[in-house]
Amino acid sequence: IKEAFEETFDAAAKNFEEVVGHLFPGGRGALRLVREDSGPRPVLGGGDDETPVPEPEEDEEESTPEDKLGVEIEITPAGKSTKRLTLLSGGEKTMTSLAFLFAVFLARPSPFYILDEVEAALDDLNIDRFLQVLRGFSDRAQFIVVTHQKRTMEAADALYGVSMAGNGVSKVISRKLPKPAEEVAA
Amino acid sequence: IKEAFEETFDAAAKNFEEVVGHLFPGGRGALRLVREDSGPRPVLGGGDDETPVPEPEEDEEESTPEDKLGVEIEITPAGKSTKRLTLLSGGEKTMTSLAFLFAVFLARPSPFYILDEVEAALDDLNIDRFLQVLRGFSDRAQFIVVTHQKRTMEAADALYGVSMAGNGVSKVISRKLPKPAEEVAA
Amino acid sequence: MHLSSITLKGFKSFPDRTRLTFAPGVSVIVGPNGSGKSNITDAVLWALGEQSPVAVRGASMQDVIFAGAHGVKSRSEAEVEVILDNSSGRVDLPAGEIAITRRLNRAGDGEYRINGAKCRLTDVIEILSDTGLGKEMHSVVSQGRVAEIVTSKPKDRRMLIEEAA
Amino acid sequence: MHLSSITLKGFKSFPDRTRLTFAPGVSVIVGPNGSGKSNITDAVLWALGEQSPVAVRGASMQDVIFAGAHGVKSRSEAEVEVILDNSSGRVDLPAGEIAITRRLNRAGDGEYRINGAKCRLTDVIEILSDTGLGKEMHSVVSQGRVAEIVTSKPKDRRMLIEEAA
Ligand SMILES: Nc1ncnc2c1ncn2[C@@H]1O[C@H](COP(=O)(O)OP(=O)(O)OP(=O)(O)O)[C@@H](O)[C@H]1O
Ligand SMILES: Nc1ncnc2c1ncn2[C@@H]1O[C@H](COP(=O)(O)OP(=O)(O)OP(=O)(O)O)[C@@H](O)[C@H]1O
Ligand SMILES: [Mg+2]
Ligand SMILES: [Mg+2]
Repeated sequence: IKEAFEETFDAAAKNFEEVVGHLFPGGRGALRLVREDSGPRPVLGGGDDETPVPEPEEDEEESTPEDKLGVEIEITPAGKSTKRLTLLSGGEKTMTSLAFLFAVFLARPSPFYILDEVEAALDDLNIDRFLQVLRGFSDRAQFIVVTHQKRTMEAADALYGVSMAGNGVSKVISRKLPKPAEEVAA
Repeated sequence: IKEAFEETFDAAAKNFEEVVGHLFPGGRGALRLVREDSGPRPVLGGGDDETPVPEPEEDEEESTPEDKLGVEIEITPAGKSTKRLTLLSGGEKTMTSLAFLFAVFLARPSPFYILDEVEAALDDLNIDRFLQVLRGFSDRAQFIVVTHQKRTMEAADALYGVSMAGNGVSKVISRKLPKPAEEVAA
Repeated sequence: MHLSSITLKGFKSFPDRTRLTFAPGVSVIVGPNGSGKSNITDAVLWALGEQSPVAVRGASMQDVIFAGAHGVKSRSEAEVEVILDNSSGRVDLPAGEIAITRRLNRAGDGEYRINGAKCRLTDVIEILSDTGLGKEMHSVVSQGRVAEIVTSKPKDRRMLIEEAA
Repeated sequence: MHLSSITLKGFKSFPDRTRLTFAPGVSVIVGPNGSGKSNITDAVLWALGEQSPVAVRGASMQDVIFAGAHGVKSRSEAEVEVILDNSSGRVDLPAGEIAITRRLNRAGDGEYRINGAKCRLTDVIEILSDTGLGKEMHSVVSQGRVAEIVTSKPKDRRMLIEEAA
């Protein structure tokens, strides 16, 4: 079990760096394993002189029970310096979460993903970056996306229109769409 | 103090019903004072046979210390039946919160309001309803609205463009706008 | 494998039997505020065994049963069926399709079925983890919750990766 | 009364002195994700005495001090000045303007000033409640938090009305 986790984590960490390249052009990101008792690292002013989980030669890691481990996210949008995740903007937090989600997906795809209004905080440029990545991955998993944004509708293979007459009853009409004009190579 | 609260509450409750008429056309809403120990009322199936805070002739209310009181929100969008607030959609929850905010504003205006991306969950129809109410009230208080929506920009008297060059430093450019074409009477 | 259909009956704003069929690729669900889009998201979570009413925006689980509306009687029971298409043979089952059905009535009695046969929640959970769906902790992102990955604790993220692993 | 200007220096993504002037009516702040819009919201909350770092998205209050960026040195201190225009005479003060300034350095030392004169937080709170701003619990809605009124407890809403009263 522990090996499955470590293998998935390593794959996810590698994927995270790559997906961040697409969602945060010019930026960089990383996932780190941390032990629960290593207190909050002073992140302001950056500094990589602290390695939260030691290299395998330190036998401490071998004895760290898995439930004491955590996954820390580091993200540096282009031109900025790494700070606390909490200081990120609403859109940046969403993009970081999506990068993590896609990183885990690439390591271990689920058969389907349901994403309900995940682009609410994103500006048009970021919605386009998100949709480009989504379409690129849509051959490997099914994505069902709930939205009220026109841009997102344009990325659909099939559209489902939900409406409610004045009587509190939902109704659904669906239609397949011709392939979107821009087939983007991931 | 208690009288100031009751007076403000009564005004807010009256305003709430009116604002709901604008934000949820065809719907209705009410604010109710409830005592803390009256458990969750069964709201499914509606029913007004339970009055959470008794009429003044019941001397219990006189002795209810204010910190045992709460404000319950009831909202019934057009055509639906009153249910738990939690079951409302994302957009409906936002509109209900805005109705409450405006109701309190009408009872006791603050000099200014800062609203940061409050329309993120709203579709275009609801954004327009919100903006119409906002412009109607803008002679009574100053509203500073942060958004990334074009529609909201059109309701502005003055626009402030924030940008960040690739160096992590924010820059602001502002300009006054001619009065929006549609001056809406509140 | 992909989700090939979901059928809602008496579930939230879907009093009458409503079936949505999905193909692989990107499916986009649109509509005005309050029309019922997130109710479909909730239906998927619910059919796949969600135990917390809060995760489907209720206070008690019976809140998911259609409660009536203007001129429409309430229903006494909610039922959702999710069909997973296994034709790629990903899951080690003889069936090309896995139909998971969940029911609940106002008295609080509920049941699960896999391909029509009554079963327990643990059977549903087991078949889902075989398909890679886990506790769908990471494959269903409910409205308003996408940024939780960033605001959650390091060990919550670790659990998310563990579940996928 | 209205907010007539806010000046940020060393605060979050504003290392150099930046002043925004506002008139009555509707002012709209726009810009791309991460450009600094909500940092302005945070600056208003902060200058008016916000005590919780979490309310301005920090873990410690020093997180609001500009921490440096690509080719730009970090700053040692953050300062925000908010000017309230009192020309309508709403607040019972001789001044036509109320300037509230807050400073904080990396050591954690901070101060407040009203119209240039050093004062304590309680003086700021008092003058604000005279203006009807209360603890701005209800007049500043931070990003992502508008629906809290609906998801909060009945007694939180009562406190919101009490503060306005
Ligand atoms: N048990 C129920 N019976 C009847 N109606 C219900 C029930 N549960 C929820 N609803 C109704 O469903 C509606 C919410 O639907 P939903 O959350 O799917 O909307 P949505 O399309 O996602 O909207 P938004 O774009 O605002 O997020 C609410 O108006 C709610 O009253
Ligand atoms: N102390 C600090 N020093 C330098 N930069 C900071 C500091 N605190 C926050 N920032 C930066 O400010 C940016 C966030 O800005 P802000 O939240 O105002 O964006 P926004 O314009 O509201 O974006 P969105 O539309 O996504 O909500 C982040 O990239 C963050 O790294
Ligand atoms: Mg929704
Ligand atoms: Mg913001």
